[in-house]
Amino acid sequence: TTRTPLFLGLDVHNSGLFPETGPSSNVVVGVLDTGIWPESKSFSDEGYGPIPPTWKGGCDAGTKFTTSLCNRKLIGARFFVRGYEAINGPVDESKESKSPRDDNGHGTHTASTAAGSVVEGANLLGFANGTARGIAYRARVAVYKVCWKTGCFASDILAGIDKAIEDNVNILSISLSGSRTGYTDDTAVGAFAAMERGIFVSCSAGNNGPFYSSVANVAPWITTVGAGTLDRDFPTVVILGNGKNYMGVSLFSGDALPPKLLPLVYAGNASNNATYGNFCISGTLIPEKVKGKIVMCDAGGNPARIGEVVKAAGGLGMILANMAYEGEEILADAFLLPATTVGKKAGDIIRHYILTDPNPTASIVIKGTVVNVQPSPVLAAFSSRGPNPITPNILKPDLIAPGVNILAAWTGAQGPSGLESDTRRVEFNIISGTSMSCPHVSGLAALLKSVHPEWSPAAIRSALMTTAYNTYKDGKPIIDIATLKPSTPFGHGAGHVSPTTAVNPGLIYDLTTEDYLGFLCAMNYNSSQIRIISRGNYACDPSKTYSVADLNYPSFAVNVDGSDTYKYKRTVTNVGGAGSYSVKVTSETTAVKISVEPAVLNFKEVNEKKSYSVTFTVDSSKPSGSDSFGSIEWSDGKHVVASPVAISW
Amino acid sequence: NGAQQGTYIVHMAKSQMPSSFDHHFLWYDASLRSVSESAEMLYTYNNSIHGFATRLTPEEADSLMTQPGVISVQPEQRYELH
Repeated sequence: TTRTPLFLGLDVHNSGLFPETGPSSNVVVGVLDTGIWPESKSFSDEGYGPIPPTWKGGCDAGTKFTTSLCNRKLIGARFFVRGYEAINGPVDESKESKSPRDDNGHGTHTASTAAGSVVEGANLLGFANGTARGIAYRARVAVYKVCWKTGCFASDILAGIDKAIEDNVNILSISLSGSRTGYTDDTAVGAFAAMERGIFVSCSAGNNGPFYSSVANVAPWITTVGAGTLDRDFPTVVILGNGKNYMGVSLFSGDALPPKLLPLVYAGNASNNATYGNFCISGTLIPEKVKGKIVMCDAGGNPARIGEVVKAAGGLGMILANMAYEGEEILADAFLLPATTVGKKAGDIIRHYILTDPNPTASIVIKGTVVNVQPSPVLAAFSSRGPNPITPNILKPDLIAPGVNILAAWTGAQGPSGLESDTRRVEFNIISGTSMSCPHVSGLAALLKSVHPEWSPAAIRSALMTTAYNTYKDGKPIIDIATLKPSTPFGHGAGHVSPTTAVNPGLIYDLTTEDYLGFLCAMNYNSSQIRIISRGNYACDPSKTYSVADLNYPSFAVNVDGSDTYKYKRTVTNVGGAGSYSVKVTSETTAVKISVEPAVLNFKEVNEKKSYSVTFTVDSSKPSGSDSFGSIEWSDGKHVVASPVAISW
Repeated sequence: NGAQQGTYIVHMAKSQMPSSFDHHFLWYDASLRSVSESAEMLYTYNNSIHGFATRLTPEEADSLMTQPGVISVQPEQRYELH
């Protein structure tokens, strides 16, 4: 990626935090996705040492993919297709590569985000130019192609995880999800097995935001990653005939519009479809009414495809107006004609201008790439939200990372818009989603693993969470672009990742397999369900009282169910030097009182463990659907170990 | 037999493998054969889960569920990229 390493503080003056040589290049990031484009410069192995001796993986040959395409960077490339073929019939090898080769682009993008090699002069059609590199650019990459044209099937996913564990990856990056029925779901079960082998599993939280309780991949042994923006944008200016200007976003890079105002028409008035004409659906625009004009379409489908429809009807340019669903979140698109997306507010004004002015005109100016955009990060509207739909007393998502307009490597089999008609071929593409934020965290986990090889997956997650930030440098809270108001822990979890502090978190909340099994007992899972997940003979102890509240999680969620008092227990492990940690609690309303015992924890040596208990006293009469937030922070003056608190009635 | 086949994920209690089998893959295969002569074993799993993936009709799936050592027979889910 370009820009993200700098945005995350991983640039040159912090390179000492994560030494480039030695252990960092022995960490293997496994990516379950659509495969890989091995010719990409992001998988060059120039300057890499021999493959780590612990590595047991390899490369599968197949359509347009020989094992020689693997190297000391791309050390694993496998594909799993039996589940897909069982349903769809044999792969049509004229359309899809029955091999690890990525025909889609998604897998190449995520793998290079997590651990791509350094590539100078990377850009998309001139946009976002810079030095591209993966978050853990010295780590090795192993890809497991489990996603095909019509989707990703559980039997293939489980086979990919099965092999990744056997191959001995250290990190597993999974940017997909299915239904959210429980922890016996296949990826949750596979992730449990990986966690047991010390493999850190990060998953995308899903793109169903900003809807309440829309978060996916919520198993507590998975790190669930939401998406935020970078400090980079691709602005445009829409100039109207009445002299007013409005900002938009675009990645169009072809011939600009003529430097004059052009006739402007609203698709709803230039269509043969009274009901949906405003969405510029294929075949609904009347060429005589749009030819040589700029067409305003309402958002509702694939932006590039909408642009394609306007272009085919003879339109010179397009203004795509967000509707209520997209609001002010404007994702960049590689349009095939001079076009821009504008937010709902601007869209409503421009639409009103068109419908009231006797001779509406406009022009679109593409401004290119700008950086140091503030405020940033903001929480992406599409980023799925809590509360956790399966266990409301475990806060999810865990944290957020860059996931909007991310440039990373791309396939040579598709154009940047993904449209069949897009014959352009690019080495890098800019796309958005929690699929992009997840591999950022996978890469960060690889960096932490290289510096702290003894840390468990839970310890890595804890370090990333307790050091995440949820305010800007000026102290103001991170904004949620869906509401233009402060984001909450149901949106950003513990906050935005901060790798430079995560490497030295002070205290960590560790968890073992046994702890997670105790959690399943607390969830009243029966012996069969526990056996599915544990693959062993573990049984809950009938003499023990299990509680979700006792799962040693680095955050707190309380689902008020009538009682006024809720007790949680936590144990922290000292991974910094000796120190005396004092607690500070905050609560945004008097309806929630938080007390912590003891208020001071004194540590003399590394790996010393101390426990504390938290009592939440809540006004249980608050109306259902209310939320309240706060925090519990421990500090020794050098480290701040922060945990969010989310209370929901 | 015309009945609609589907892909199922079968979770097995590996520790319950009868001593007559040398390898749990052989036991899985025998369990599957007991409900269908023709069912295809798509995958056997050893690390992510204990069990296998296969194509069955709903009736065969129900019947497999009654076999010793079978913990669950779940219809395969489809997942989507984010």
